[in-house]
Amino acid sequence: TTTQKTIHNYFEWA
Amino acid sequence: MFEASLAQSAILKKVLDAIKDLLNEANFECTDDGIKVQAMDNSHVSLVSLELRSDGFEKYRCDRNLSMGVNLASMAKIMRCSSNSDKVTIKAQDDNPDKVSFIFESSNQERISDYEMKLMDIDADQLGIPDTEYSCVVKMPSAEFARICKDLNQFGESLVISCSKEGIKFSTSGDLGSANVKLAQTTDADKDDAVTIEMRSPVTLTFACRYLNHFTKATPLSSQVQLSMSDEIPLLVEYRIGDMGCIKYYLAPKIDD
Repeated sequence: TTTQKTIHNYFEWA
Repeated sequence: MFEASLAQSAILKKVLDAIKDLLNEANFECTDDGIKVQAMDNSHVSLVSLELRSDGFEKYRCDRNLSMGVNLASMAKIMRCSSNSDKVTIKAQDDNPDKVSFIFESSNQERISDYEMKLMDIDADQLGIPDTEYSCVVKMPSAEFARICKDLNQFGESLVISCSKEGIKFSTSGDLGSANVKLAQTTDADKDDAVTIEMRSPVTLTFACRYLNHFTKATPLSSQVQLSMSDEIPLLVEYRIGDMGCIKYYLAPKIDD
């Protein structure tokens, strides 16, 4: 099975 | 005072079509450099980053930086009231406007229409997008990418993209069966139908097909699309908007548990 990551897993708040 | 004119509304209509199904609302950040939009879809799986540089407009004036919170469905309704060949002017009077005007002028100047749209307060912070040297950068015809995403979406929810020296492969499987499309690098890199691959190391990543299909709404903007990939980071799908900017979509991958 695969898990959908979110953008927050990679990009920080500026 | 903010005022920006484009010779033809068609380009703005295409830009809006490229984002309106993915995003409900977004802040249009206007500065002397141009207009920028950064927003995530509701599920925060993808991020859209749009840039329209001021020098690409026929006329551009932005006395003070301003942020316009736009309901994209409303703006799309208004843009549909313009003809593709109309000149479009976007105008906001105040430094902190609660409304924005769209003025459409026919090429013979005989028909002028204006539409005023209420703006929204959108509380959305910006994300910092790190500079990345991607393992693979693929340029391919945007219509081919759209066709592959549409065709393979019938088979499964997930699309596996594998990139190597030999080419780029798109694969999916589901209840009905499986599907693979392989594209080899072409010899003539200058043509619109060229497929070119710059590779540091091979990459295989899995993405939700649904989002990729959303991104292909930008196809009318550019004959080529650029896909940038590295292991376990978001895919970057990039379309140029003539010489005036670009639209970038980032999509978080699906990772094996």
